[in-house]
Amino acid sequence: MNVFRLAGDMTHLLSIVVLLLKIRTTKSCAGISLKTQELYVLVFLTRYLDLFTRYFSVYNVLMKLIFIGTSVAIFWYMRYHKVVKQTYSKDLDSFRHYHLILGCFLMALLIPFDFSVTEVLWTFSIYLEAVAILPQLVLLQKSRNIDNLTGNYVFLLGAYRALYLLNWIYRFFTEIHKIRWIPWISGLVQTALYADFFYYYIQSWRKHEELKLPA
Amino acid sequence: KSDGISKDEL
Repeated sequence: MNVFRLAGDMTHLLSIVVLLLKIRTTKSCAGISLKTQELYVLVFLTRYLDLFTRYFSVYNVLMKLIFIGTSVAIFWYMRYHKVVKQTYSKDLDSFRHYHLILGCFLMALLIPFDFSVTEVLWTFSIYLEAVAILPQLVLLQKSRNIDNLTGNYVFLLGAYRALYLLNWIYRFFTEIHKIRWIPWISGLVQTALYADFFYYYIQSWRKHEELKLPA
Repeated sequence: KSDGISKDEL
């Protein structure tokens, strides 16, 4: 485990903590896309099927269980919690995420890492994660004001994949020495989707202004 | 498999 990978995982974990903190303390999920959260549940469930077949480390098992558990918890809060669900910005969350699921699944069938059920699902989860943030970004663009916790949540989520890119570069030279097309290209796409958001996030931070994305 | 050894990632 190198420092970029660990920093990436911790950033990912922190983004989830920030989101859960927002939901639990403010009892509000305003500005959060339920569609993106649904996609993450699907991403984790399809990627971590190897929990049953392969053991890497205690850290690995623990993190996988945390990601599955927290993503289901967030989904549950937004969908079923008596108070929280009333704050869901349903009308703004209009992205057709089923198209993403279908598109990624077809892509995974065409270009899987390997032709087996678990490997196709693993590839699907990589493709889907790359675009899962889209409904959230669209929702932010439609929101009048973006609260700090929501802004920080999305920033940390983007930073996580950017750190993974550094981790892959590091691992390529020190360890693996092989090109990993599927995660690399997907990871690049995933990070690139945040470019616009990063720009406005850093600007608002430097100017001490409220974060706002131009429509 | 080119990718098997790095499936330890999350």
